[in-house]
Amino acid sequence: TARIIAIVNQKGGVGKTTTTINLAAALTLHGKKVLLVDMDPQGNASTGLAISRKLRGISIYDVLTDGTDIDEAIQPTGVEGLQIVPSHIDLSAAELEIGQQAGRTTRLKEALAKVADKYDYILIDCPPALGLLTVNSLAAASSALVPLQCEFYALEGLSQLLKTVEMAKSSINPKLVIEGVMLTMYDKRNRLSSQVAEDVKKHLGRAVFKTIIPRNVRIAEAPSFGQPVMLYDPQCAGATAYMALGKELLNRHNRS
Amino acid sequence: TARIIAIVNQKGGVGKTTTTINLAAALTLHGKKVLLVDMDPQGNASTGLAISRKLRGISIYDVLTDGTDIDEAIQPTGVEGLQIVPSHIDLSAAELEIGQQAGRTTRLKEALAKVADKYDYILIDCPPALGLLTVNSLAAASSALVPLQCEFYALEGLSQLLKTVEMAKSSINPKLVIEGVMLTMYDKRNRLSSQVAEDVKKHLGRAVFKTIIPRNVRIAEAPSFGQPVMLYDPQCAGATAYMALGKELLNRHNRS
Ligand SMILES: Nc1ncnc2c1ncn2[C@@H]1O[C@H](COP(=O)(O)OP(=O)(O)OP(=O)(O)O)[C@@H](O)[C@H]1O
Ligand SMILES: Nc1ncnc2c1ncn2[C@@H]1O[C@H](COP(=O)(O)OP(=O)(O)OP(=O)(O)O)[C@@H](O)[C@H]1O
Ligand SMILES: [Mg+2]
Ligand SMILES: [Mg+2]
Repeated sequence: TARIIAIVNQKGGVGKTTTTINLAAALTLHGKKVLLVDMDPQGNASTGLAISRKLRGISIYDVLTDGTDIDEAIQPTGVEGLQIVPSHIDLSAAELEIGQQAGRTTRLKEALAKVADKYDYILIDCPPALGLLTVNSLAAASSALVPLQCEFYALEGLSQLLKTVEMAKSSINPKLVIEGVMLTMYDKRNRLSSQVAEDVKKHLGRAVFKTIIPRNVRIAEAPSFGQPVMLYDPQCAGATAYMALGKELLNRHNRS
Repeated sequence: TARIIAIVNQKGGVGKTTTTINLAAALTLHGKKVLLVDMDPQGNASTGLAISRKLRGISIYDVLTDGTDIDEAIQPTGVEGLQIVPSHIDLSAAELEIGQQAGRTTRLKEALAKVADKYDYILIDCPPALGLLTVNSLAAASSALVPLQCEFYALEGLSQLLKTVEMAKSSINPKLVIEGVMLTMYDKRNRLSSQVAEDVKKHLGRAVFKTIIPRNVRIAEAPSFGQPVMLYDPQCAGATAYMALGKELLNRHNRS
């Protein structure tokens, strides 16, 4: 059955969506079947895979709030082997709508249980907050992958995030583990990147992925064409790095 | 009485905190008295001004949840003329705590009314979401300043954000106007930046600040020293740009 990975970090703009899309695409290029769940009301992962707003009639919002069958919300993408449950702007109201109901933290977990046997991996893109949408994602996930931008503020939030994952583990999901911390937007021209990278490796050791994602403008251009970077520019440094990350993840799970 | 400006954008990592700190410092260097309010549970603005976690005993959390007098929460910073109301990690629970109470959207507005006559400007740093903390900020503000990162995903969220500001204006704060959209992390080496900049200027015209903030590593280094960039490296491109932004804002208000 599928490994379910929540891509999470409450710090904004650290590469959660970029990692969800490009790691998902890399896994499909390594022969895996992947479902991407867009749990961010901004819907950047849906946009980055060319799912226009008009096509988001049935979204994760419906699955979470009125129990729509997740099969009805699953759509194909332009990437072979990659399907998506898109987001919807109404998702920002979902926290208020389901916030007081029973079972509010396990809606996503129950929905994904019905389709987990059809995929090798399910990747969940989370919003920049530790609210109900992220809690649902951590409850549903077997592991949490933390993209870490190589900058000062991003480092500050890391210890709080790891505490939150531990809390989710002890209160709602005992199986939850940290998949790893992934360094991204690494710029070898500036010493801030190497300082942050050294700091993280010193404190977290083996929990840090060996693959480091460089800052690479092709990665930032790809979503405007609705494509993962390895389809937009397969030879660029960004594409190579995310393919290597996919390989490293598969090796960790002995599934390569 | 003070002009109250909410620095807001639900997209994460677009430079809200960086703009709040550096614009606040620039305004003090132009001779103004400024209060910075950190409404983000991450507390990056507090950290970026060297307010350690130990010094956040009384924070905006207390003001919003149990009516602590805002005067008790105000502290000096290392920048002359700049005071701060720090954040606290408990602020992430404030949405749940005050979410069902009467007057929940105007707590900040009422608190700031008591001190507005002591300052020329009050700048509010918002979290990357359109929840109760941002709504409180829009209710309290006379205007909203929108930092816009010159990248594709950041552009996508802009129309939603402008709608939200209009909604806040019609439902809770008729005086609220858009101060302007400020382009930041502009990298003249890549065409993505100029494409986004042209697109925004075409659609929003005069609402776009003339000053463009370049991508400049000194800006990203400064918070690790607890300083605004104009104190960390006064001659760098980042410092010059934020000083120019301060001047442009003052000119708009005929207060230079
Ligand atoms: N390695 C990289 N090199 C260059 N640009 C990158 C890289 N990774 C991400 N970006 C760009 O940085 C910006 C932030 O990334 P992204 O939107 O994926 O972060 P996020 O954590 O999902 O943000 P949010 O908190 O708003 O959900 C985007 O414009 C993206 O294109
Ligand atoms: N003009 C710039 N040049 C270089 N780096 C910048 C610039 N502006 C901001 N940064 C860096 O980019 C990152 C994101 O900026 P910042 O944290 O201010 O954004 P934010 O919108 O407040 O994020 P959040 O959504 O998490 O609150 C930070 O590491 C910051 O130092
Ligand atoms: Mg995202
Ligand atoms: Mg911030």
